Amino acid sequence: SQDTLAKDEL
Amino acid sequence: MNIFRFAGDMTHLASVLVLLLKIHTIKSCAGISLKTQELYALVFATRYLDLFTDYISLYNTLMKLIFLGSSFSIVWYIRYHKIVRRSYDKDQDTFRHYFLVLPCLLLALLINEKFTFREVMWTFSLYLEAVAILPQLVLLQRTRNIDNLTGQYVFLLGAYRALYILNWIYRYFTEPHYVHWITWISGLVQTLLYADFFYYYFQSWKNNVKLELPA
Repeated sequence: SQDTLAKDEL
Repeated sequence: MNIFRFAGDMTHLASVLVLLLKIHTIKSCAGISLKTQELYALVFATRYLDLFTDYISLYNTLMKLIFLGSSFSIVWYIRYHKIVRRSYDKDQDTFRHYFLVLPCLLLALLINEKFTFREVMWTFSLYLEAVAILPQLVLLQRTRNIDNLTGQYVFLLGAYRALYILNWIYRYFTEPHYVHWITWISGLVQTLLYADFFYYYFQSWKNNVKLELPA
């Protein structure tokens, strides 16, 4: 989902 | 993971190592803002709430643990280490936490992608990270004598943010539906805060003189 895309960053 | 993102993370890691090196080997935290370090500890504590619930990669988990561990140990060193704490510029480091924390919390409650505890905390951490460097920049300006390690620490932090912007541009063009306004705008604000510092950093480097920020 779009959520996990941003949260793979630190 | 693209090269900009990786270089950004490594620059971030290097900034933390430079700071730990200064504190651990020279036993000095002169010129380092405890306020900024405490804000970073809060940033990581609120952002990495997913550490034990969502697994992304070993790299991701390790880096999160490193940033959490290093930020809290830096705060511990400055506050409690019997030698290090003597070099802390307490009287100069007067920025109030709540001037930054409260507006960021309010903004995160109002502007977020989803109104859930974790999402609001994550958004709060982005807003807070954007402004967490301010006490450090204020301290740099007050400290007439900026040592090399402190200058490099702030430079590396700024470089990390600039590389993250390149990473977002790259991802925007290579990944479908990669749009994250909250992350981008707060990241851009954060990077712009370094503009002035970068200017004087490069000037001092070019002219081979000691870094000093104008009052």
